[in-house]
Amino acid sequence: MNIFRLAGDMSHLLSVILLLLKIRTTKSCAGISLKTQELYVVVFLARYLNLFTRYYSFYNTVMKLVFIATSVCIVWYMRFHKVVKQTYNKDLDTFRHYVVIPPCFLLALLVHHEFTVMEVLWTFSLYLEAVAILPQLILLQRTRNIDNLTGNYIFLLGAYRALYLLNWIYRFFMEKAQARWISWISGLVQTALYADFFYYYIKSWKNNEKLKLPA
Amino acid sequence: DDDEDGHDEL
Repeated sequence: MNIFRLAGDMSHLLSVILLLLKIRTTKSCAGISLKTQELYVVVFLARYLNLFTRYYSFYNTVMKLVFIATSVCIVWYMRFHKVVKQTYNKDLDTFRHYVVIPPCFLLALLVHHEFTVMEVLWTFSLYLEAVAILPQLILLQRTRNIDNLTGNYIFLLGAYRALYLLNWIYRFFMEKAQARWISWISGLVQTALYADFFYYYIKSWKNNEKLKLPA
Repeated sequence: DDDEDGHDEL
């Protein structure tokens, strides 16, 4: 495992820890999109079914279990926790997230590496993950006061796939890995969706101002 | 740890 891959995974892990910490300590999920979180549950369940079919490493298994468990936990808090659910910005989180699921699945049926159940599900999860942040970005744009934890959470989440891009470049040149167009392109799309957010996040950080996205 | 299709990634 190279340094970019590890940094990407840690950034992803940190983002989830940060979000759970925000929810648990402030008893608030204000500014967080339940739609995005639900899409992540679908992404992880579809992708990590290979937990049952192939063992890679202890690290790999633990991380997969952590991502499945934390994503379910976050959705549970937002939907069912009696205090937290009242802080959910339901009226602002209006993106109809279920509409992105069928096109992603259809695309996975058409464009995949190998036509097997596991491979199609894996590919579907990559396509869905690429667009899963959209409801969150839309909610963010509608939120007047973006708190630091939410801003940092989204930054770390975006950094994760950006670091994976570097990991893929490294693996391709240094480890002579095969070209993996599906991962690369969906990862590129996923990272590109954050470009605007990154721009305003870094700008606010440099100017020491509160993060605010233009409407 | 490595897999040719990148399935060892998360």
